[in-house]
Amino acid sequence: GQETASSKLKDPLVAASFNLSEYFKQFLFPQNECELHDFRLSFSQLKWDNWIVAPSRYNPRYCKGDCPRAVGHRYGSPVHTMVQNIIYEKLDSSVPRPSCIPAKYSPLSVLAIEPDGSIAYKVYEDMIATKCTCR
Amino acid sequence: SQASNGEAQIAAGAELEPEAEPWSLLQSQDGRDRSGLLPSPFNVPSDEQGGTRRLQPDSRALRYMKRLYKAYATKEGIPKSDRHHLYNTIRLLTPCAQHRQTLGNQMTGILPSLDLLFNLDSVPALEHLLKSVFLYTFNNSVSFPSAVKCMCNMMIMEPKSSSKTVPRAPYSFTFNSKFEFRKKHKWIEIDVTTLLQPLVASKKQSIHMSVNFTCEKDQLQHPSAKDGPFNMPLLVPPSLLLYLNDTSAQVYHRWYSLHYKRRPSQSPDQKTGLATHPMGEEAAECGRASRHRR
Repeated sequence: GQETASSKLKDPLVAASFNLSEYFKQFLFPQNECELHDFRLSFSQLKWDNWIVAPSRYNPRYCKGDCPRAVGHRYGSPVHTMVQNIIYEKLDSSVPRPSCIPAKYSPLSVLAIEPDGSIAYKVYEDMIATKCTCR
Repeated sequence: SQASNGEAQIAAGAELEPEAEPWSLLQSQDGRDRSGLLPSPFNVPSDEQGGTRRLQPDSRALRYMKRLYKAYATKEGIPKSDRHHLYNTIRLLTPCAQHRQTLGNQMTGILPSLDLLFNLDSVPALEHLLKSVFLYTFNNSVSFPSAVKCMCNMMIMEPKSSSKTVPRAPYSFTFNSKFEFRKKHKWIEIDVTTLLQPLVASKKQSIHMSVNFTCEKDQLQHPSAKDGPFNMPLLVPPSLLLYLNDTSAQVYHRWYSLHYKRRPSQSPDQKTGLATHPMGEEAAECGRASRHRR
């Protein structure tokens, strides 16, 4: 059926679907999917450098990106997240989409100067995001 | 009267008996609840808002703490995992008041005795003392050709008591310790945990003590040590290093996170299940596995 095949190729729909790169794009994860991003700063930018002596630089990291529809297997999200996504897409778009937020943190060691001039080494909990999730 | 008699015996300078609990006689003078003093770690401290300046730390103390920081954390501030310890806070206090009681004699190795006052206001109620160390350094980096043996005598003085309470006799604690001086000796650490534990635990506002050193060349190491002048350099007044476990929520509790991380499926009630399981953990594990299979 060369004639049929060639006539079909002229059909814009068929041509597009045969454009494999286009075809596979629908299976790729969205480029800006929910994931961890770095943000290196110094405590002088937070205006804390008059009492925090160390570390000199700090990367709290943060979560940013869209939450895909199939969140369960990638982000360990509860079923509620998928339900909320369906509500947003099908029922009521005033309900927000699931948000991309930190799921785990790690501590930070800090060297601080107390008001009386004494020096304290402390390890603070939950200062660096280490994993993101959709909720 | 019972308490003061007990203290008088202790004050006679008797060696501290390990099991003695001399400080149980003390009541906390101030009875002030200090939990309100808890520094919320990252709110801008109130004194900055009030415009009052923060006191600058002692430069030697800051150098020591920066070196300690490098030993405990990476450049990005990540705690080093090879440091397994229970304390999550280390405080270095420099004496807020000090003066010399006696001049001492450097040639014979008797150093001037010091009267020191440490302010404990920066130690909040939720920080529990695990270890305390006296930190000595020299006013110039010295190198000793030989070993030096020192005797350190510490006397805890009662804080200025109000007229109501009976003034208590000071309590002395003789600390025999030998220091090995090497080239460029920087710091000497003297563990004073047993001495200060009761004071910090009873939430004292300050520690008032007198300290004197007597040093001599260690004859055992160098028989010829008897002769020749012995020029002992002056010690800079000591700092006090407190290793504490801060039990407030914002601070990292290594033992807690390791424990609960190790068994992610472990919820507290399941844990009790394990505890009651006759065969212990392994059987419970395989029991759970078979349940999963079913």
